[in-house]
Amino acid sequence: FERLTEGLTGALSALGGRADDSTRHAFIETIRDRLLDADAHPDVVGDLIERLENRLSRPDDEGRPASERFLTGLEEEIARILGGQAEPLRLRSSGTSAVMVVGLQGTGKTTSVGKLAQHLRTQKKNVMLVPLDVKRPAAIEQLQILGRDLDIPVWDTDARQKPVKVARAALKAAEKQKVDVVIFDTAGRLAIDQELMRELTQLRDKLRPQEILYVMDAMAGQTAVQTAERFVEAVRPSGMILTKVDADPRGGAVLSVRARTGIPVKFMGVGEKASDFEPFDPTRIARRLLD
Amino acid sequence: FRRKPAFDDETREQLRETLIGADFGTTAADAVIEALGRKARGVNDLDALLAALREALAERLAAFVGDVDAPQPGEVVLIVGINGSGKTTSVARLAHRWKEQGKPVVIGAADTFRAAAAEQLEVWGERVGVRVVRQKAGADPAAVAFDTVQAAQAANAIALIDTAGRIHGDQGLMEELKKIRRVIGKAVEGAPQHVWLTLDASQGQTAIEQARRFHEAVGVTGLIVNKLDGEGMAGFVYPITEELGIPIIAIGVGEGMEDLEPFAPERFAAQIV
Ligand SMILES: Nc1nc2c(ncn2[C@@H]2O[C@H](COP(=O)(O)OP(=O)(O)OP(=O)(O)O)[C@@H](O)[C@H]2O)c(=O)[nH]1
Ligand SMILES: Nc1nc2c(ncn2[C@@H]2O[C@H](COP(=O)(O)OP(=O)(O)OP(=O)(O)O)[C@@H](O)[C@H]2O)c(=O)[nH]1
Ligand SMILES: [Mg+2]
Ligand SMILES: [Mg+2]
Repeated sequence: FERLTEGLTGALSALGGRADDSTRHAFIETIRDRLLDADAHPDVVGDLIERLENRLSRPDDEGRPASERFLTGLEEEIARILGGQAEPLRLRSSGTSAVMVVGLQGTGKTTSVGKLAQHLRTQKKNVMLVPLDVKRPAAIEQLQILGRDLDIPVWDTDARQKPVKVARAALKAAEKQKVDVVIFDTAGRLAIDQELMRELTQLRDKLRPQEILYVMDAMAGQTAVQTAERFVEAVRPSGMILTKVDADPRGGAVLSVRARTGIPVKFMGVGEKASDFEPFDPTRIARRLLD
Repeated sequence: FRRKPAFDDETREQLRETLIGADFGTTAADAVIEALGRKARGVNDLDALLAALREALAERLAAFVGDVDAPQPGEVVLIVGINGSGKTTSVARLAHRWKEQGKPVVIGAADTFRAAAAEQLEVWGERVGVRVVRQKAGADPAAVAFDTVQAAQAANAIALIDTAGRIHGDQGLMEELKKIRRVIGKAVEGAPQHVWLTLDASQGQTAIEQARRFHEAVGVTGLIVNKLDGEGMAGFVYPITEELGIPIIAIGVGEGMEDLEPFAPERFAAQIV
């Protein structure tokens, strides 16, 4: 967390490092703006700052200056929100597990399905992929190519069928073939598209997946929380995949979505290849947040 | 002596919340409020202020309206942007629009990297009724661009070239884009006349750095803001236009070939305020 403090020490020294009320207020406002510009949601930033001010109102037995205590507190609060180690996938110990992947258009779902498949295969799991995006041109083909490159079977989805029908047939077949994990790739959709969100709920009800992964672009802005909340309403995702982390965004959106929905971030995408997939590293985001 | 602020704290906070919530960023939000304060001094009725804000935003963005119908047969339009920002779908929409206007178009599938990228464009080409020039996966994108320009020149058509998504911080990929641009320039003097950057309306402040890097690499002549039918309001176009002066060409408001609208400042501002 050294870099975190470095970034803000600048703001600190610019404010003369004094401990009076107006300096402290200016310091807090600088941090607030920094976090807002890092794409963090104002409510989350507000809560964070409030908790820090409460901490500061308690006496410090080490006699450290308020600003240093504030910064250390900030690092700790951010780390707490983002969670410690990445939580593992929820899979059945025996039998076929279903994983459903959902999110807005273009966030990296299809690519992430390929990455997740590769990851599971290194854990000796036997995987099958099921394309459920029957709408986007060549979406089925995209997943088939990814599967072929990884030598992982892909269900032969008929684009003229409804996703729920395809899903049921594929899951039945996977269970029969004793597949360990079936991953369902769904079409990107707007959180405000009621009909498509209902389709997702229906899909979840029919598949009863062990894991529903919300795929979010790390560059998301201020509407990330309200969007995520709608996905929570529809299917209550059990985990998140944060993509395009290699674009090196400040990451305020993931901090905010994590804070407001509690969904643990399980993996992060750090590039376009199937191997560009890592367990979520909260320190990586935390460092960038206060840059 | 410090002049009394134009708005009371609560009013200022509400205005700031509106703009920050729309992804303006704090610097642009404060600048806009400052300017509004000079014009609407002393007005503290929030509704009146919001209306004035909407008007001010529309007025300011009116200076940055691009022309989606500017490209002429024989010219080259290059579509660039980060991964998933809607380039391929924008190409389909533009091709459809121009074809309906009677302009011949040849599409170039210069994304030779991503799985099924060329196939995605081929499906669109068929639906729109426009020829798609492509090579096999892994081919040199510059070579596809070159072929496309040649085919378009022969047909006196607009060459509309789709490229692979790329992260603005990836030096290697930005170099690849520069090479594509150079090769197009070799095929036709002065081409590409139009380089349009697609931006995802649901993203945050990273959009500004994207615009800077792409602009510095290949000279962006227009912005296309996609997914405005969603919740994102793309307030970042304000700091982008302010800093780089790049006009906004069009907006994407859905996933179909018809879902493209020329940029209209009033409607855009009305979404925000
Ligand atoms: N740099 C980078 N690119 C990524 C990452 N994940 C996905 N992408 C790219 O993002 C783009 C969109 O990925 P897709 O997998 O097609 O996204 P999607 O969510 O399935 O899109 P829809 O199905 O249309 O909603 C592609 O160019 C991917 O290669 C990542 O972690 N880093
Ligand atoms: N709702 C909505 N979806 C859009 C819009 N524009 C594009 N999309 C969707 O966003 C997803 C990504 O679009 P693409 O055109 O494949 O994006 P791209 O930039 O070419 O992606 P890469 O080539 O993988 O970098 C697709 O699911 C599109 O249907 C829009 O204006 N509104
Ligand atoms: Mg997909
Ligand atoms: Mg594309």
